[in-house]
Amino acid sequence: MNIFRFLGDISHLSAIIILLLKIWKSRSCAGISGKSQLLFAIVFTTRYLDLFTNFISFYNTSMKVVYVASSYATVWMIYSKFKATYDGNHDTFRVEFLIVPTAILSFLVNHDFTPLEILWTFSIYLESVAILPQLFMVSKTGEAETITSHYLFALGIYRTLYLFNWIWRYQFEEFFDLIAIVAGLVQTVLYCDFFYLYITKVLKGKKLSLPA
Amino acid sequence: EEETPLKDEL
Repeated sequence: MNIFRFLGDISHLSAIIILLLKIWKSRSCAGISGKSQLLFAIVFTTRYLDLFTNFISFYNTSMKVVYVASSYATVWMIYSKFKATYDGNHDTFRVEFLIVPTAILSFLVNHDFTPLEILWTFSIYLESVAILPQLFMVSKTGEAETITSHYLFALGIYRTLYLFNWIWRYQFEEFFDLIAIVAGLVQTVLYCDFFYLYITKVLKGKKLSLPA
Repeated sequence: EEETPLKDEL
């Protein structure tokens, strides 16, 4: 494992933990898109089915288990435990516009036409756009809490670091997975606008707010 | 047939 891959995983893990703690400590999921979190739970579930078929390493298995478990915990907090604080009125992105096209695409463009492989491909495509309901919610309300901004930054930079990891792996291991690379590029591009706001506002101590 | 890439990433 190279340094970019490792830092990517750490930042992904940090994002998940930041979100869990934010909701748990404040007893509120205000400003968080339940739809994005639901999509991430679907992403992890469909991608990590190989937990039952393949063993790669202790690291690999434990990270997958943590990702899956925490995504379900987050969804549970939003839709059950702290339901009263969930801002459903602003979480209006139509997720079928993400799920249906990515599902169709995963049947058309995949490495192998088998159930596990198609589900893995679907999860890669869906992950690349799963943050859109959250970004839509931020743009709709025009602001995000600083802790939510940190969450979004950690989550965005994770796939960006994976891009460097793939350049590294292509260079030194002649390994590349075009499906993951193209989806990772799409995913990173979606965050660019947010990265700009994060660097110019949040890192300077200001709250993230969009011009009206 | 080409092997599908190893899923060692997360």
